Amino acid sequence: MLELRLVQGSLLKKVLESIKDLVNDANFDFSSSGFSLQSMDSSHVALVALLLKSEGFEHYRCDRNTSMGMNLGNMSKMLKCAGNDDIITIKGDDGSDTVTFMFESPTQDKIADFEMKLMDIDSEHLGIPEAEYHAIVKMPSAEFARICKDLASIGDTVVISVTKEGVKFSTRGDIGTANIVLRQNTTVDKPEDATVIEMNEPVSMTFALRYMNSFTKATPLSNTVTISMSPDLPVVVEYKIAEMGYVRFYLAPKMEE
Amino acid sequence: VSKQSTITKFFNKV
Repeated sequence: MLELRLVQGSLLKKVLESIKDLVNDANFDFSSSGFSLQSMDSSHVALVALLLKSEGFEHYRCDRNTSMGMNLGNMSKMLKCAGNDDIITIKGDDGSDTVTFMFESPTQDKIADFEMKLMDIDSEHLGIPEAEYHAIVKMPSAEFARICKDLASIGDTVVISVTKEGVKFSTRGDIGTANIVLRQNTTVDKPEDATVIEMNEPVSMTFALRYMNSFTKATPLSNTVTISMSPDLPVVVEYKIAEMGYVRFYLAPKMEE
Repeated sequence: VSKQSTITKFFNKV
C-alpha cells in the first residue's frame, strides 16, 4: 500500500517538467522516508537524481519499499491535467501494474483520478561518491538560465571557470565569442539574489550547452541554483525543493583527447 | 579537440 498526498501539487508538476525531456522513463523508488529517482539520459552524458522526502507530504504512507517504472512523458501528460492549485495524491497497491494520480481542487468540488500503466525498466543504479568540490557557485536560478540561453545562441559548449575574480561562462562559435563574468555579490536585498562563490582551488571545465539548457527547465522549482565543480568529476547543478529535497543534474565534462 | 565523456566513466554501478 502506497499513498502520498502532496498539498502543493504544482511541485510535482514542475519536477516532471524539469526532467521529462532528459529522461524517457525511470524507476521511482518509494520508501518510508520519501521517494527518489535516479536515471541517466539515453547517451549516458547526464544523470538526474531526484529526492522528495516524506516530511514534505501532508500524508505519506509506504508500507514496504517499492519501485515503480514510469514513462515520464506519459506521467507528465497526466500531471498536466492537474490544476496548479490542486492537491495531488499518488496511490499504488502491491503487485499492481498501475499507479493512480488523484487530483483534488482546493475547494474539493472537483476530484479526478488518472490511472497510469507502469512499465518494467531495467535501469542500472550508480553510486555517486561524496566529493569535496574545488568550487561551488550559488546564484539566482533565473540568471543561470539566462546565461545558458544567451550562450547557446553563440556556441555549443560553455567553459565555466572559477577563480578568485569570480565565475566566468565562455563560449565560441562561428559568429564570434562570448564571455560573461559574475562576481561574488552578497550585498543584495534578498538572499536568493546573491551570487556566492566558494573556491578551494581554481577550476575550469567544458560542458555541452544543450544539456545545461535542459537542466534550466528546473528553474521554477527554486530561486537559486548551486553549481559544484571538480576537474575529475561531473558538474552538479542542484535545484533545492523547499523543505522537501532536490533535483540534481550531473553532467559529464568535455575532456581533451 | 575535446570529447564528450560519459557519466559511467566517473560513477560505478552499485
